[in-house]
Amino acid sequence: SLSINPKDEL
Amino acid sequence: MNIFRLTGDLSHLAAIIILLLKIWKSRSCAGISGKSQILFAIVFTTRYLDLLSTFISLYNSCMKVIYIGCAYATVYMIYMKFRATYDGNHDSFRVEFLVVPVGGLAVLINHDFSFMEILWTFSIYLESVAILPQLFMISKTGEAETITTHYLFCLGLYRALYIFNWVWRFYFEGFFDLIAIVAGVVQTILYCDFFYLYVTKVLKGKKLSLPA
Repeated sequence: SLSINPKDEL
Repeated sequence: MNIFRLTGDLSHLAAIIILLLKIWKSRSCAGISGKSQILFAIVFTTRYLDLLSTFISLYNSCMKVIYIGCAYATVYMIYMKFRATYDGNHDSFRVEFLVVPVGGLAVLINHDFSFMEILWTFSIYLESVAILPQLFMISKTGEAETITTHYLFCLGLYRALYIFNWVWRFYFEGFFDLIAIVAGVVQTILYCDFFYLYVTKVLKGKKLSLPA
């Protein structure tokens, strides 16, 4: 997956 | 974490605090779109649900709590504490025209068809258009208080800095998130017209007013 996981950005 | 990301977050924080202070000091929310502020409260709530499930860093958790807290405080000030000063007649943007398509898009185009991921995607899409009721209100009244323009400038600057952050991350970490980038670019484009007015008018000491 290309997503941020975990989501470190706000 | 890079310098663009950090200054972007701080610019975002500055925007939120400028707006709160403006309302608190003037005891008035005139010229502020309550609808945009409700949308931002929804954005933070749906995006930061992972506060309950995932710990990333103290910085990450603190900022999320501050953003959510300030968003609800702003909505409270507009619709409860200083309700009498709220200019509802000019805040006439139809938010269902944003929320419904954005909800549909989040269900259709996401990284993973799961509850948390769809809510995160929804918040990313919604944030990109959440300022529209505010910009619509300014175009309707034809003017904005200078402090309101500082708020909008910081909010737009935060988005522009995030784009630099993504360029940085792509080059140095080989990382990119297409959903966040496309939504972020759309969001930044929405501010371009405003940036132009801010630089040509507000920074030269003039009030922001639009030609009739």
